[in-house]
Amino acid sequence: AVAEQLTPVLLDGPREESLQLVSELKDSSCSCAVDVGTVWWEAAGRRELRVVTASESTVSLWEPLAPDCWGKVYTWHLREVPVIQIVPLPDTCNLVCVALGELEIGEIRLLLHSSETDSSKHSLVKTGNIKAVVGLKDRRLVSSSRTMQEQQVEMVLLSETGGSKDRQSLMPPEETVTAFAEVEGMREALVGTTAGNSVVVWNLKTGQLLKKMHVGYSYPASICHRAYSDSGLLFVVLSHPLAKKSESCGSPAFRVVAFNPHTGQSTGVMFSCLPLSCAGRQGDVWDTAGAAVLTSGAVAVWDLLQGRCVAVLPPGPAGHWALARWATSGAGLLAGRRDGTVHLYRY
Amino acid sequence: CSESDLGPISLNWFEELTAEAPP
Repeated sequence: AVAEQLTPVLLDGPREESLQLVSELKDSSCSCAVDVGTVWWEAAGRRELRVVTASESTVSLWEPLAPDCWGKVYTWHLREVPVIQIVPLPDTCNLVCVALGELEIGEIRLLLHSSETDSSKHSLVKTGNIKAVVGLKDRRLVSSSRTMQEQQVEMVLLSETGGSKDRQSLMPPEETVTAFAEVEGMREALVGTTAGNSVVVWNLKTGQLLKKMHVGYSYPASICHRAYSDSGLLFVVLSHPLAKKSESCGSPAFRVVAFNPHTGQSTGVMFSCLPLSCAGRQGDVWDTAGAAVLTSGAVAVWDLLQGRCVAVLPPGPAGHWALARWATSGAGLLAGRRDGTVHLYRY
Repeated sequence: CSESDLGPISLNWFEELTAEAPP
């Protein structure tokens, strides 16, 4: 039964109609987009979803003006250190979190703006050789950083005004943590992947490292995206940027692996493979949907529970897709080009 | 997944591992 489950299920022709283009925004001043995301914003008693775009030296906030039209509200300029990524903070309002650095993340900053007072600021949350960062519900930010001697894993509780209210150290594993993922429905649990290809679990309240479980050598450099706890098992969505193609499974983009935290044993539950003759991927997961940019410049979308590729956005005449991110709260998929064009799709 | 694949399953794994792990 397990072998049967591991057989990839790929549609011959992925249904593109599962993605509907809602609107397009174009940052004409952007020479090279590095990331795109969404943030909840509350102003004048109204809460709405806004789009955030980032280039190396600027981060811009966009508001919906009409159903298919976006206007730029504000641009923060960050000239000293290049922006590497936008760090989503689920359910947080009026705060944009960005990671900056050269090759690796060197600092994490919070960006604030008030249209009522027309004031803006950014505050430094963390500096160091930061290897991984994740934003969690309830304005919590967890990061791992490394010195020559030791690794530090820390959770920062952010204030509404962009400060750090509290800090909690988490017990670091011996291996470098490469990614974090929140566990759906378990506020105090956090999952991480390590450079040694293990999945680790923390208790965020006590800071304890609860378990280390090996992923397996067939999937080097696995990255965790999301986890769900159900019926005593921990289901972790992993992406495999470096996994090689195999005859039985094709090239895995995402895999759902069930771990028994009690025994440390694991088994693969579902594969989501690259469409035929596609290579390379850089992925993002929301709920049970995965999206990845392929080296061809296309964006592929998977239903991770069924292991099916459900949509492919081919590269258009205007250029290749370079970014694919899920909007917060299931509001859709954001696909971005390097020239600053962003398409928002309903999924 | 069955118990034979993954060993005995505990619904309270998080609490049990918290009690067992070093503080």
